[in-house]
Amino acid sequence: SKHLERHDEL
Amino acid sequence: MNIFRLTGDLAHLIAIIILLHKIWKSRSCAGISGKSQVLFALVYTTRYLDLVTSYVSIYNTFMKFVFLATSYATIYLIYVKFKATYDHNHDTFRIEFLILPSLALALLINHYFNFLEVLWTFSIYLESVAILPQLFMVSKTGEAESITSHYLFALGSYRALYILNWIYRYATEGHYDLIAIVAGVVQTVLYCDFFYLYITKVLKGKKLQLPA
Repeated sequence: SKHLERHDEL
Repeated sequence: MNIFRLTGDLAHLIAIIILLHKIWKSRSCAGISGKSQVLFALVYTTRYLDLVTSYVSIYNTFMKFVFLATSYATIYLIYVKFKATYDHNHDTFRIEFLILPSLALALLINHYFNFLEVLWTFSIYLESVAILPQLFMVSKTGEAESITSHYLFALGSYRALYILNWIYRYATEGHYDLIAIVAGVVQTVLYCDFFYLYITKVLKGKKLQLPA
């Protein structure tokens, strides 16, 4: 989920 | 989402459409580096593995899917369908010199040491240099078709617009990602020489020709 929090860009 | 990121994403999308359209219409991939396109496919594949593990928005999922699909379509056009027109004699950049250092750096400098995160970091590092085989090809032949120049300009603009997005996000949300920012700046700097030639030549109707 930390991954999701940070990588919300393309 | 803000205006800088949206226009950045659109510039990226437009670049891909310009490239696919050029190859399809001319039935030729002359002047296009297949190696840069292979690197981009590798970039999207390693970055968008999270397509199956995490959901951000319909927009994100759709764009990731489009970038993946179009990158493989481009490779298919270059290496299969219009293979005879592929200028491999001028596409001689050694991509292992970009892939291996990017991988090593991703293993050393990342936010978290796990599989998805290291691959995400690798994709960020690799993307920053993935255009080098294409720029090398242009410098080797000494010229680029206008349409190839438009493609490069749109593709270069995308990360430059992302830098504005990151400044905006830092100012409004306090959000920042140092790995993406440093790599994005490197990526944009690599295009600077090209941007200069594009503005001073291509936009004035001249062909992009490098001084002999």
